[in-house]
Amino acid sequence: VPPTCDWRKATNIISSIRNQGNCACCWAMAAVDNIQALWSINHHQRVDLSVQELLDCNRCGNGCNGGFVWDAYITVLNNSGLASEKDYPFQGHWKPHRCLAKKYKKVAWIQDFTMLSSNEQAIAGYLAAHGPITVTINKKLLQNYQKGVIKATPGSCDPHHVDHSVLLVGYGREKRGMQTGMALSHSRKPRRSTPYWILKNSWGAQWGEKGYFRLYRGNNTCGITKYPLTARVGPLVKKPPISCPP
Amino acid sequence: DSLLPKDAVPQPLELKEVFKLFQIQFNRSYSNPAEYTRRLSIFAHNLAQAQWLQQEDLGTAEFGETPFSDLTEEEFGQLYGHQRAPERIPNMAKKIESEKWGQS
Repeated sequence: VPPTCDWRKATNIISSIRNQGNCACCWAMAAVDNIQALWSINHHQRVDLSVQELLDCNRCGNGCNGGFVWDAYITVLNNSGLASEKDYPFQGHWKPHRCLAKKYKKVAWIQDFTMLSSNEQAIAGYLAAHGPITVTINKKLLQNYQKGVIKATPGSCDPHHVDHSVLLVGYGREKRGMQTGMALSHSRKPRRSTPYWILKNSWGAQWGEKGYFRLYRGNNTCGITKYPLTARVGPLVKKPPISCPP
Repeated sequence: DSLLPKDAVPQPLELKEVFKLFQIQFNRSYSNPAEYTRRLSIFAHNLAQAQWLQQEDLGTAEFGETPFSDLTEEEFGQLYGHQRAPERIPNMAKKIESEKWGQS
């Protein structure tokens, strides 16, 4: 597993930050971001895919009232792909029984989807080798988050109560020493770097670190390892043509 | 009418100033004075919550004013999560255990 990985540094892999507004569609945006990134990695072709198609055509019919990433993938499989964002644009609201999937040409599709192991080292390895994946976390600490690496305990952020899906785009280590009072009071201890995950949120670029945030890597912070899911795009190959930039 | 010392008096005004800047930054307006007062109260609560999180966090995160600082925890949960609690993952069959060892 490479020591660092940041798919944002690769050209045309990660799309710009989305804003779900008052529509609880994080699940659809995370799934579309995952498929778009994998399509770019495997086909060297940038596509902008329709989130609205997932909201209108979701098999559970809940649209902006919530859903899960696996529902999004099943919808893509059932509809044999996704239309483009240009043809089927995001509205920020949805009405049941208004699926227009058959009206527009499919511009990308998936073969399958899979859930990864809950081992954070294995997740890092898969991320570096194959591309960004989706994760579902407890979003409790994100309402007041501005920047930096969140390191929580199960007491401050319950890892079993996961309620927000985002795209995992990389990982690294913060070189500064830990900033807790305890660490500072023990000045003889060597300064340790903080391992972190880099996650893409869908709450606009005004939030967090230009729309991104970082979680501590190594203690299942906020339940990040509970549902690591990804689509499978393209044929099963040993190694995709692009590797993750350090 | 207050028993507070003189230097404590400006605090509410400072909060209102901070809230005014928040409203400008994130383009927020409220329909009536009652709603404004409610949102101001929620904003103050969230700033206090952010301060507490700052003390509790074990990493390097900074907490404070965000675009969601005028929302209650419940409103934030309803608007920005996926709401429904996952019951099970699709295609994950339940494991049927036999009462006798050796039988699948």
